[in-house]
Amino acid sequence: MGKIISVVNQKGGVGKTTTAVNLGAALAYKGRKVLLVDLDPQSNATVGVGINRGFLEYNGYDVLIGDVATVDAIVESSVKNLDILPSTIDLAGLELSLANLEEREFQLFNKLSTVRDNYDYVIIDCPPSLGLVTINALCASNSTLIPVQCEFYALDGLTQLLNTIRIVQTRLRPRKRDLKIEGVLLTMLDNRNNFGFEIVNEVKKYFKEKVFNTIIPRNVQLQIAPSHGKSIQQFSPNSRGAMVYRELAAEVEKNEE
Amino acid sequence: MGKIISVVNQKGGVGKTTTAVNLGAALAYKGRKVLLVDLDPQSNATVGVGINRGFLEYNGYDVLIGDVATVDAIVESSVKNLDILPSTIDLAGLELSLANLEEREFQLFNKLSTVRDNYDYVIIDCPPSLGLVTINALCASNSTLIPVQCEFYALDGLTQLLNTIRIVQTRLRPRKRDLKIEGVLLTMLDNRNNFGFEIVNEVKKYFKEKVFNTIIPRNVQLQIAPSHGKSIQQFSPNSRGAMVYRELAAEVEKNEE
Ligand SMILES: Nc1ncnc2c1ncn2[C@@H]1O[C@H](COP(=O)(O)OP(=O)(O)OP(=O)(O)O)[C@@H](O)[C@H]1O
Ligand SMILES: Nc1ncnc2c1ncn2[C@@H]1O[C@H](COP(=O)(O)OP(=O)(O)OP(=O)(O)O)[C@@H](O)[C@H]1O
Ligand SMILES: [Mg+2]
Ligand SMILES: [Mg+2]
Repeated sequence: MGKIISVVNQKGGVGKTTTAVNLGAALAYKGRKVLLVDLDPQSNATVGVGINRGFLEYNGYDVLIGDVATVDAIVESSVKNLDILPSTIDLAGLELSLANLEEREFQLFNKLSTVRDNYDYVIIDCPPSLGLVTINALCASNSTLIPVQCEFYALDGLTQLLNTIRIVQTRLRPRKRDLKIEGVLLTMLDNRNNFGFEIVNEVKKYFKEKVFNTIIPRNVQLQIAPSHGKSIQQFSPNSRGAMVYRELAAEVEKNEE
Repeated sequence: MGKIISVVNQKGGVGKTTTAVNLGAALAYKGRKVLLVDLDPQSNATVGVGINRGFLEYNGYDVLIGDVATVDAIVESSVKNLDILPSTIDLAGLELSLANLEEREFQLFNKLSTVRDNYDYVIIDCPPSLGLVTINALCASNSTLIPVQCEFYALDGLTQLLNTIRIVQTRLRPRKRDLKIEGVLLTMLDNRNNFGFEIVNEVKKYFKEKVFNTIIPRNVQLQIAPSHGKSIQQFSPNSRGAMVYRELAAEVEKNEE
């Protein structure tokens, strides 16, 4: 049964999409079958794995709100062993459409249950907000991976995020209380100045062993890869960016044991 | 009558808050009376100008959804001549609360009309989404300032943003069609690699004279200032970050002529 991991942080630009795409690709390179779910109307993850949004027949909105079967909306990506449930601008209407449904928090959980056994991992990329779309991701996942940029505003927002996760764990999923924190991932560490390292120490003090050993440095190849519709593993396999995401994949697999 | 400028981009982490706070502060330093409106539940702009959220009696939610008068919720910031309508986590419920109101797109426009004449400029910091909260900001403003990070994903999202602005200009504000684009601001340009400059050229080709001459470089002081609850003008007035936001303020004032 595929493990479902949501990549969540309401702070914008902290590396959610970059992590979802490149962790997914690193697991796929190790031979795991991976499904990426793009829940962001910006559809960065969809573009980042080489999908042309104009050629898509269906997207995540058709599955969650329409009545398209999940398996029919899933497409192969430019990465071997990595499929994606793609996003388009249609998802901009998802928040308000979900609000009117019965069991509105569990729509994604229900729709993924029909395909999750075809994959070893399902990784969900979330938009930068804590609304119903992100709540759906938290209710559908076994665990959540929290990217935290090594900057001040990103640190400030963590309490809000933890409160939301606690609400999901206690009120929405009491029967399954099993939403765990997969780990906190420090991202975009700029080793040219001390400020980033102060944030690293703060986060480690707060989250202790929940912080991944792998820290993602600022790396230009990670910025450029998506403009070619490729993961870092395909675009620049020997770069530091590719190496650290392989290390992260190894840590995630080790968590499973 | 105060000019109302909204700082909008649904892409996360592109420098919306950093621009709203530091453009506001640069105008205030020139002696202009400025009101900052923080519409983001993350309340980064509120923290960035030194407000302690725990001591606030009212916030933007109380004004937009409750019946607190706008003037009663406004507080002075750590920056002289700069007041703020602050945000707290209460604003996380704003999107769904607005959805149920009559004239739901014009709530902010109505609430600001009682105070805008007390200021030369009103600057609205928006969350990273194109929902009702951001629509309210677009419907309340004379113009919109669009920060664009010099990176691929930020460029990819511009079409969605322009579509939303066009919808507001034609469908929501037909009588006042006057929502202008104040300008497109290139942010976080890293002069150590060529990739950023390629994005600069793309944006200039697309937006032509709408792109501000001022380009904001990556600058560590801009990252650190908010952790002290200060604008860059107070924290490090001789830094490159402070200088370019003063240049931007001069361009915005020149647009007025
Ligand atoms: N380690 C890194 N080094 C350099 N650039 C990075 C790194 N990780 C991400 N980026 C770049 O930073 C920007 C923000 O990253 P990304 O889009 O993945 O964040 P996000 O959290 O998904 O944003 P959003 O909140 O808009 O969904 C992107 O342009 C991306 O290419
Ligand atoms: N020119 C710059 N140089 C270096 N760092 C910057 C610059 N501008 C902003 N930053 C930093 O980049 C991060 C993102 O900026 P900011 O929070 O202003 O973006 P935003 O668009 O408001 O994000 P959100 O979408 O979450 O609201 C912050 O940590 C900020 O301190
Ligand atoms: Mg993203
Ligand atoms: Mg912001």
